[in-house]
Order: sequence, then structure tokens, then C-alpha cells
Amino acid sequence: NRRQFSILVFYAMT
Amino acid sequence: MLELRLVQGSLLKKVLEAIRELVNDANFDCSATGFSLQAMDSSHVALVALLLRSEGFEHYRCDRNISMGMSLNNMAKMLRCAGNDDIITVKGDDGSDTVTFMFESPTQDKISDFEMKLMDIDSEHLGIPEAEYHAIVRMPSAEFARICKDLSSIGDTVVISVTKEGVKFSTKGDIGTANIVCRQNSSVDKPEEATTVEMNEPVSLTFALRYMNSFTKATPLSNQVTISLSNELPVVVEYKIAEMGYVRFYLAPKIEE
Repeated sequence: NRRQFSILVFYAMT
Repeated sequence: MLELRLVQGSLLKKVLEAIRELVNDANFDCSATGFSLQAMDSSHVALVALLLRSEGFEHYRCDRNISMGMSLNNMAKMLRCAGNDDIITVKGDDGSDTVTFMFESPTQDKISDFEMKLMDIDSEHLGIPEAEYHAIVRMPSAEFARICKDLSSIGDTVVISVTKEGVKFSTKGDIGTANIVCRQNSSVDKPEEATTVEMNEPVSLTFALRYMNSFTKATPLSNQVTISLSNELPVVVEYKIAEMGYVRFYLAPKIEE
């Protein structure tokens, strides 16, 4: 099963 | 004081239509560089980044950096009142809670202004590092839109795989499976009809088709779309806006647990 990742996992908040 | 005059006003209309399905409210940032926006969809799966460079405007005045929170649906309602050939000017004053859109017909015989209320939007700005992508696919934007639409009638997700042979879009659903392979054809006469694949490493990634279909609302902005992929990273789907900038959509992949 594949899980939908959040974009927040990949990019840091500035 | 902010005053941006865009002779090709239809570009702004198309930009709004491209992003308003994904994002409801967003802050438009204005600086010496240009008019930009970064916003995530409500479920934080996709992100849109827009840049319209200041050089692309006939007149661009932005005395200091400002951020204007707008409802994209309301903005689209106002911009739909502009003719496709109209010149659009965006005006704002420091500290004002409104923005004005002025539309001028090409013959200057009709001039309209629409004042829209701004909103306070708490938005999270993300830092997106420059990345070397494993594969970059360039293809006609209409072809990409067609593929996303066709596959979404069969499945909910698309697997995008890039090999030396080309790019493959696959899906499966209750009724069966589908695979569409696009090969390089850079020898075609018209550059806008070319498909090119630059590959450093083979890539295979799974994405929700619902978002991909939403990105294809940007198709009227550009004849070509660029899809940049790296294993286990968000895909970047970019539509260039003629000589002005771009709309980029970032979509987080579905990853095996």
C-alpha cells in the first residue's frame, strides 16, 4: 500500500 | 504604492483559472522582482508557485514589498469581467484593505475599475531547494492534459516512469489497466509538438491523478509542459508564461510504506 505524503515532509518552512 | 500594468491582460485571467481549483485563498507578494505567489492546497499535498517578473509588465511600480491576501474565486470573478484583449492594471495602496483591477479595452473606449476587498491570510511559506532531477520530460501541454484526463477515467493514481525509451504513464482501476508511452520525437518540425526526455537515472513515481488533472488547468498558458522527476521527491509540473515567468506545481508522491 502506498501512502500519500504531504508536501511539508519534503520542504522546510521559511 | 503598487501599480502593475499588463498589456496582455489575458495572461492574468489564465493564471487565475490555472490555480483557483487548487487554492482558495492566497497571498500575492509584490517586490522589485515581480508579482509572485506560493500556496499549498488545503490538504498540503500540492503546492503552487507563480512568478510574473517585473520586466514582463509594461509599467511596474512597487515602492516596497507588499503581500496582498486574496480570495482566488473572487479575483477570478472580477477578472472574468475583463475582455481577452484588455490591458489590466493592478493597483494597491500601502495599508489599504482593497486592491483595484482596472481594465482598458485596446481602443481605450471602455475603461472599468473593480475594487476587491483583501483578506488576512496566514500562510506558510516553504523553502524549495534547487534540485538536480533524475529525469526531465518536456511534452506538449495538451497531450499531457489528455493523458491525465484519459487515465483518470480508469484509475485514481498514475505511475510516471522514465526510461531511455521514453516516458510511461500507467494506471489501474476496477475495470482494468492502462499504459501510455510517449517516445522522444524532437525531430518534429514544430518545437511546440516535441517530446523530449532527459534522463540521468530511471525514475518511477506514483501520484494522485486528481491533482495532476487540476494542474492541467494551466494548459492555456503554454504549449509545452516540463515535468521534473526524482525518486521519492515531489514532481514539478511547470508551465512557462511567455517571457514573464512560470506557474509551477509541486506534488508529493505516494510512497510505499
